[in-house]
This record gives sequence, structure tokens and C-alpha cells, in this order.
Amino acid sequence: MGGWAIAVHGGAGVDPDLPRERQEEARNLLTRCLNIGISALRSSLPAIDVVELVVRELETDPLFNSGRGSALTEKATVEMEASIMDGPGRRCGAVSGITTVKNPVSLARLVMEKSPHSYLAFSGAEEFAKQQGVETVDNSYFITEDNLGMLKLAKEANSILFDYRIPLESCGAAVENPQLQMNGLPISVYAPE
Amino acid sequence: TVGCVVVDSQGHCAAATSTGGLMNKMMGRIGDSPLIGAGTYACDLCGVSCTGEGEAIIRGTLARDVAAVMEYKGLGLQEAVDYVIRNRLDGGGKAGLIAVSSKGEVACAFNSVGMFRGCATEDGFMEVGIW
Repeated sequence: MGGWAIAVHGGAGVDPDLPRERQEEARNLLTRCLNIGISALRSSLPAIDVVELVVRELETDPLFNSGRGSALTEKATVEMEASIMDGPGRRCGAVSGITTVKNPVSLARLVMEKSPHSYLAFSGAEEFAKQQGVETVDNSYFITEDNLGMLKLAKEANSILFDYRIPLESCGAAVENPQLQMNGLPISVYAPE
Repeated sequence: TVGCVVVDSQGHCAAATSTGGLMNKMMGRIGDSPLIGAGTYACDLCGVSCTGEGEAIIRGTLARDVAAVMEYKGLGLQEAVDYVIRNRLDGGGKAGLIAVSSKGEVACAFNSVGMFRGCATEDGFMEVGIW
């Protein structure tokens, strides 16, 4: 049997021109989350507790696209989703369309452990959150100035941007380089969405 | 999108993924992150969390496929991760994933420009990367 191991990610849509200070911020957050997970593993917490603990930390920090700092819908609101899965017994829980729960990953875990289902969404998930007494906040808590700016640029570019943080000055690039692809198709195909 | 995969000292794997989705997305759009088998999967063999273009990840059932090629083709963790990123993202879809195995291995792969990621193992290995 090998020892413990952990990996974290903060998204794969990275802007090639990401400024150095933003890169530093990302590295610091990833390192902090790794260390939270490592000390939990050293205290013999089970894997399912460690993944929830680390993702909660990532949701709470506004740097990456989840929880506070989530990408915005076409109506400048936040609709979050999360899932969690435990290898032994392949137990799992998932939620979508979450607008007020501070840590969606913990609601997903409650779906896995306190409901007969594996996936709850939108008003049903929000109702379940109230029953379970999880921490809720106003939707505005999740919205950041950065993302309002990016939504504005995405609308001007008439496009859907992947979950990457791009500094405002270079987002214009998204407008200039029409060959921006998504799923192998010109991004404009998605414009109606 | 953010995610974490862990194998503990008992060899048990787990995975979790959380996201706000895509900027300027339609109301009601569901991505890969909450879909078990697409953005998140864990079993006796491994734990996987994906990120990137949700529609491509869903079509490729990326997370489950890592476990499937380990189970049915006998691939090791890094081979399985590389195989899936290379062969399951059709139509130029861009994505990345992180994975751990019940043997205490950790792996990641992506075909996008970069992926914010970090990993560590009990024998002291630790790496944080972007590109």
C-alpha cells in the first residue's frame, strides 16, 4: 500500500498573458490549500473529509471560479454547482443551480449523506439546504468587481469565456482574436447562448 | 472551477469539484462539475477531478474513463490520465484533470494553455504549477 497523496486544481482556462502577480497569487493559494490537506492527512482524516475541507477553502477564496468569485450568468447572477464522491462504496452527492449556499461542496456532501438521492438542483437544492441548516448568504456575496468587468467584456465579445481569470486589459484580445474556439467551433457559434 | 483529489493512508480515494461555470452562460446551464463520471469520479482504483470546457468533458465522460482504462486496459495512473486527455476530447475540446490512485500515486494532464494545479505525496514530493 502506498502512502497518502493529494492534488488540487483551480481551473484549466489560463490566459497566456496572465500577469506575474496574478500567477503568484494563484501559486500561493494552491500551496496554502495543499498544506491544509497535508496536515489533515497527517492527522489521519479520511480522504472524503480532506477533499471537502480543501474545496471549501478554494470556494471561500475569490481567486478561482467557484463559490465567492464564481463566473457570472448572462444576467450577472451566480449559479454554482459542485459534486463529491467517496471511492469506497462509490457514494456520491451533487448540486446545481445554487445561489445562496456559501459552500456548495458541503451541500453536495449532505446530499450524499442525508438524502436518498445523489443529485439535487435549483429550488429543490436550496430547500434541502434550508432543512439542513447550512450557511447561506445573499447572491451578491459571490459577485466580484473583476467578474462584473469580465462579463461586460464577454457580452461585448458576444462570447462565453472559459473559467479563466483574464486581466481586463488583455480581455480585449478575446474580442480581437475571432479564431477563439470552444469545443473546436468558433466561439461565435455559442453567441446565441 | 476548483477541485481536489485525495488518497488517504488506508488507500481510500475521494474527489470533489466546485464551480461557477462559464462566464456569460445561459441561466440553468449545467456543466461537467456536478455530473458524476464526467467532472468528478472516485472508486477503489482512483479519484479524478476535471476542469475546462464542460460540454466536451461531459461528452467524453472524462473522469470515469480514467478509472475505466485503468480497470479494463490495466493502464497505470499517469498513462490513463494521458490516454484520456489525448483520446477522449473530441472536436478540439480543451480540458485538464488531476487524479490520485489507491497506490498513493498522483497525476495530472491538460491540453489547454495551462492549469492551476498543485500536488503532494507522503514521501515529501510537492509541486505547484500553472503552465
